[in-house]
Order: sequence, then structure tokens, then C-alpha cells
Amino acid sequence: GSVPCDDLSISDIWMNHPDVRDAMHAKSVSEIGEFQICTNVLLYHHDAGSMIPIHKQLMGEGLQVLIYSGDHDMCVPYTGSEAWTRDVGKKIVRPWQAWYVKDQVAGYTVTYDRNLTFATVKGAGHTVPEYKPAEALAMFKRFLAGKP
Amino acid sequence: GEDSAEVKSLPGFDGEFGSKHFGGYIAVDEKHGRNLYYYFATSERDPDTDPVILWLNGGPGCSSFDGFIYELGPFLFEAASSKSELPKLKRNPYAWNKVANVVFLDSPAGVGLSYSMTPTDYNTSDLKTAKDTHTFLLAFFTKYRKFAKNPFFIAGESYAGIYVPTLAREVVQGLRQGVEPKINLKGYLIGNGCTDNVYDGNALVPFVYGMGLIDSDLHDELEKVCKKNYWQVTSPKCVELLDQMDEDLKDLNMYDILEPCYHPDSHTYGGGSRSRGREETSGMEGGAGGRGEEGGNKFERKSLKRPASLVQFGDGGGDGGEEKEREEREEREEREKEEGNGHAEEEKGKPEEKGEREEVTGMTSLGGRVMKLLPGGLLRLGSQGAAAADAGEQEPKARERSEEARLEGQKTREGGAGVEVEERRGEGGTTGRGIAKKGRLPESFLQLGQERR
Repeated sequence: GSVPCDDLSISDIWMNHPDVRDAMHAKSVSEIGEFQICTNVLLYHHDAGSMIPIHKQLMGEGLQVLIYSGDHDMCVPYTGSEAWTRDVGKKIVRPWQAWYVKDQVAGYTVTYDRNLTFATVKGAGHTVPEYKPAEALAMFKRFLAGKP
Repeated sequence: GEDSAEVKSLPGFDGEFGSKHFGGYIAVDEKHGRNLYYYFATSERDPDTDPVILWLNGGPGCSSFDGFIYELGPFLFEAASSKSELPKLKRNPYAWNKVANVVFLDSPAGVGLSYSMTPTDYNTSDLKTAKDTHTFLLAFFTKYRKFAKNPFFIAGESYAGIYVPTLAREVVQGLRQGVEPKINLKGYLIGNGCTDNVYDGNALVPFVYGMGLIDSDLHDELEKVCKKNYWQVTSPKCVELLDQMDEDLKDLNMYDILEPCYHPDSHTYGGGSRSRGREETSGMEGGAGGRGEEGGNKFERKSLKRPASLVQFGDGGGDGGEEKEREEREEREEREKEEGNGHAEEEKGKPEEKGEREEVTGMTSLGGRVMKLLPGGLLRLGSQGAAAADAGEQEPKARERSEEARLEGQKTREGGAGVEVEERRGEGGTTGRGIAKKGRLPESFLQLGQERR
């Protein structure tokens, strides 16, 4: 229901306004209750285990994969993503290098075989497009275009 | 169907949309009335050929409107001067639908605007969520048939590090079975995603050391004592060192270590706390500034209360002075050490439950688990119980060993020096002696842990 260190009043106000619900074709507060950015109603079970075997399987299907990390995030730190991608990727096809947006270093990236790329976004927190919107969009565009 | 779902205007936005937007529900289980809400912002470039992206926020339990409002959505949201007014919206120059057709999906049912008519549906899981989301996709591409041929990518962050691959696997399996409509899955992207208990659980110590948040002595000792294994801990000394590290990190904003932490009740905060929504707000209590405008002393944060949204103040709760509390806690822990056990058990069911205040810290641990809060949702990163969660990939013997280790770790952690999860209660005043007992974590997350047990 709440998130430490974040002010969520904008989403709380906007998403619970009847005119907004109506405009978005969403059920009203009286029908489905108040919107919360994160809910406590779920009783959630993590039953899928580690994602690593699944990533390996999917990479075998020829899918294009980008794993990125805002490098200021302490919640899911980049060190974990860097480690598992390194172990899964094995063979480096494009070594570590900086990547740039408007001549500024936006982060660092490495590409492994089987279309797996790991990239950091320098100075970004947990929610990368929020902290570094321009860099996030640039990264997204390059990924979609199949560019480094 | 498309026409009736079109969103033609949104309160707070005066201009014209840069492309067509749609919103509505798709039933993933008619019988139980399980309905998922989506918002579909088509590409502002070339919707007919640009890729379709499904965006999922994490939690578990967090709405993808986090992505829509605060991250990559078509609009920037600017807080109104008063909280009774609607935010002002303007076009977001960095919206991802500049170059792609983006579908924001609230999943699983119960999250955001999604719902079920059958409350037991809110008892859910990774695998069930993946199946439902696949069902959603098939219905979505049936409804928006012309987009089915476009390249399709799945994207998300945080706990969506679980949602994304599990869904991708469902889609791949569906394609193999010839399920229609054929989804043109090309790839996926995950930001700061959860992946694996071992990798993620061992990531924090090297991160905080690399960022200079803990000193070399503590880091070296952690490596030596814990043997670089921080997620499945059985050594009391390692537990103690991890607690010491937690103490060093507890006042940081875990989502961005250099950002201030927003405290809704921080009247005394000299600088500006960061408000979500890229436009920094001015009507917020606690300062008008935002990123880069922090005028006050950062270290003042140390003396602040915890975020009000996370603290339930009862009688006697209030601004008790964290310094004094800390001293008391240390004194209490010292006493516990001497007594050789935590007093969680003996405090259970005591009558002084009223007037307590419950604290939820950003990062804490319980019974051998090292846990972290994801934005609004909660995740245990390294957990003894996680071994059981991964049981599907383990041999029975390994599973037994994991369970033994978990129980041993739990014993160690609960009986050792560290009492990680505390609930403090003021006794007859604002600075009353704190009493440690289990229960700092929100209920739903505790339930998650219990389920694993």
C-alpha cells in the first residue's frame, strides 16, 4: 500500500478521480475500490523458482534480450544482474564499453552471444525511465532497432 | 471493439494526444470474473509497423500505472497546488510510445484497476500470473488484430524480472502448440529485475561496498566470515555483521542511493524531498525542492522520523527522538545478548499491544530472510525459504538440505544477537523503552513468507 521514500500522491489522486476512471473506461471506486500503486490484497506465491533456466531456454529460441540496471539502485542492485548475465552469457561478442547519449556516458554495456545484452544506466535508480528518461528512451530505441 | 475502448481525453490534459489511446478490461477467466485492465498508447511514429511492447511493473502487487504515470508513459504529471485538485498533464518527450505501441497492463487480478469477482483469485502465483497474462495477450491481439503482426516485446522491471521470462515462456509454448492468434514475439527487456535468489541475494554487499556505503573493514570481515554467501546465512557472526551493515544503510533511499528519502511528515526537513513524477512539485509538505535542489543538510535526515506512511502512530508514538531510541535499542540488544536469546517469544500476546507504533524500514530481515521492499511491493531477496520456492529445480535431497539450513538459519538468526524485525512501543511517553518483537513487516509479505514455509 505504501512505498518508502516515495511521494505517491499524484497517482493516488488522479487514479481515484471518477472522471479519470470514466475517461479510461475503468471501473469506479465504488465498484472495485480505491486504486493503490501497490496493493496488499494479494496472497502471492513465488512458485517459478530461479529465472536462470528460463532465460537460457528463451535465449535458445533466438529472442533478443536486454537486461539493464540503474546503477544507483540498492533494491535490486546491478551487481546481481551483472553476475548472472555474465555466467549465462559466457561468450562475449562485444566487450564492455561505455554507451552514450548526447556525448555523455549514459552507462556501460556488454553483449554476449545468443543476443543477450547487459547495460547499466549511470546514475539511475530502481525505476530507470523515471530517473533517466532520455537515456532510457535512447536505450529502448536502440534495443528495438537491434543496434548496439 | 476498438472504438468503444478508445480514450479520447483525460482529465488534467488539455492538448491533443500524439496518437490513439485505448483502455479497458479483458476477461481472462469469465467464470470467476477475473478481469485485467490495460491502457494501450499506440505509437506516435508509425503504429502500423512499430513494435508492440507489453509493460509490467513489479511488486508483486504493483500497478503498471507506476510506469504510466512516473516513468515511460505518454504524459508528464505535474502535481496541482492543492491535493484536492487534479494533477496537470502534458506530453512526455521521453515516452516510450514515441517509437512503440505500449500496453500497460495491471496484472495479476487485484493489482491496480484489475479485479476479480472471486476473492480467492487474489491468492495467486508466478505461474498463474503468467498463464493469465498469456490469456490476456491472446485476447488483446484478437481485439487489436492489426497489431498482431507487429514485432512484440515484453518489458518490465523489478519483480517483473519474474513476470517477463515466465510470460515469454508461456508465449513460446503457445506458439509451439499453434495457439492463435500467433504472437510475433521477438524479445524482452528487464530493468533492475529479480532473477535468482543466490545472485540477487548476494548482490547487496558488493554493491554497497563498491559505492562506498560501508567501510573496508566491515566489508572484509563480511567476506571473510560469511564466505561471500549472504543469502543463506547460518553463522551468527555473519548475521551480526549483516545487521551492522543494515544499520549503516537504513536511512538511505534504497531506490536510489543518492536521492533524498521523501518523508510525508518531514516538516523539519531543510531540503526538498523528491516527489515522484518528473515535474517537481511545489505543494508538497516538507519542501518545494526536488532533485538537485536540496537546500538543507542531508544529514538532517538521520534525525527524522520514518515515513509517516509506513509508521502507525498510536498513543505515545510520536517524535520520540531517534537517537535516544537507537541508544535504547543498543542497550536492549546488549542485554539480549547477555541473556542469550531474543525476547520475541516472551513478548507475544502481552497486553500492552495498544499504543504501539509499527515501523517498516526499507530493508530488513526476519527469521533468516534478508528482505527488501520493492516499490510498494515487497520482495525477499535472499531467503532461506527461497530454497523451498526453488524446490521445483532441486533434487529431493537438496531440498531437504535446504530446509534444514533454513530452519538452522532461522534458529540462529532469531536466537542470535540480531533482532532484525522490531516493533517498538512507547511506554507511557514518547520516548518509552522500545520492545523488540517480530512484526515490522507488512502482513501481506509475512504471509508470503509463511506460504513458503
